[in-house]
Amino acid sequence: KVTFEGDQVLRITAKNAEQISLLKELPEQTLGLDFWMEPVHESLPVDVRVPFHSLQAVRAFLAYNQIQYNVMIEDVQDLLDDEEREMVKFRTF
Amino acid sequence: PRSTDDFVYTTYHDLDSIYSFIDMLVAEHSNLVSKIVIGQSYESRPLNVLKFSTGANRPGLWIDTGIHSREWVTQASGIWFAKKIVTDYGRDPVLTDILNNYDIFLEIVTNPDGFAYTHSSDRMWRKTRKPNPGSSCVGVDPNRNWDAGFGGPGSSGNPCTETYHGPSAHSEPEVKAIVDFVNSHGNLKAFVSIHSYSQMLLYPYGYKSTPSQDQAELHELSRKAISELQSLYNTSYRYGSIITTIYQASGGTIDWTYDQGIKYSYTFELRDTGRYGFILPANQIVPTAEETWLALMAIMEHTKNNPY
Repeated sequence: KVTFEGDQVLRITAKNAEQISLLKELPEQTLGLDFWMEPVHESLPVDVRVPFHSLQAVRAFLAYNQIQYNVMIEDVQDLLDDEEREMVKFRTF
Repeated sequence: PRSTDDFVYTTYHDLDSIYSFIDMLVAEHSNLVSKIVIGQSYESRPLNVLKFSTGANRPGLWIDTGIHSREWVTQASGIWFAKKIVTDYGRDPVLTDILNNYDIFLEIVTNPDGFAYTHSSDRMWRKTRKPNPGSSCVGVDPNRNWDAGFGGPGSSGNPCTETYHGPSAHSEPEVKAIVDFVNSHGNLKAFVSIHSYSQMLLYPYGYKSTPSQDQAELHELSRKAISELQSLYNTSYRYGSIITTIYQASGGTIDWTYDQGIKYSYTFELRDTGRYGFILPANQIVPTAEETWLALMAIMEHTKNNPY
């Protein structure tokens, strides 16, 4: 079973089309990125799940290019554990 | 649960639990609900569609959820919709009038292989589970596999991407089954495919920037549906054509259904507002389903009142 310990979801706010292009050029597969909302237009947020092992590289990239972001989900696995507990609770019930 | 009254709508369920809910609902309301198996998934799971009908040879309204398997709030909303229909028929005059003139078809788990995989192996799985010859990557994006601008910009030819369109249009059994059903039924008047997340109501086209010929009406109906939705919990939505509101996406479901002549073709992107994404807490399932239902009712009522 794939687990997501330490993975984070970043909500990125691009200022302009240039920053959207930079985000599109991120090596998705190399970094294991999972775009939950793809970079499309600066009027729409970009949500991306970043595996723990790529976090530092992605944060550095965003900082270097002065691309604003906030952490939407601190640890994906924590949320999934909550979800699973909830389901098990009701199944037992 | 012994009946759909004590089924727990406020939590997520696995595939077996949803299938048993479907069978329970049919057994409890056999005069109103039946189960149609429109085909099989790649891994041979039944593609179950609930048919709500009060008469023969009626035009139909289609709703599907779960075509992208990780979008769990959609399947959970589909379960709630099914119970809402049997509860309100005979009580709610608008729904009763709709069902006295139209059939409603509801496919709750449109991508069962992917959904089972999100429970067993990878909660973030989105695509189907059919292997791709010549690639180590599995699965096709079932919302890029339709014969509407198939293979165009806004879909990928790389099997390892999330928007891989597949080897050919309708190559995925989960998609082909719906195509065959739409063609054999031949009288669907509305088609709503429900995704999450980002709170949008979208209409054709996604694969081209040419406005649909019914753009003005579809836009106005979106506005009305969204204001109904927002009236409950003040959840705000964007709305418009796919290509102008989000991006170019080729091979999409509702572009194909619209091109088949089903005028009222819509895609929903349900909650979340940007806090949980695909991992929407279970306590938001019912509020999400309730608000979405108001928009669905607006679309179904408009379809009924504007026969074509």
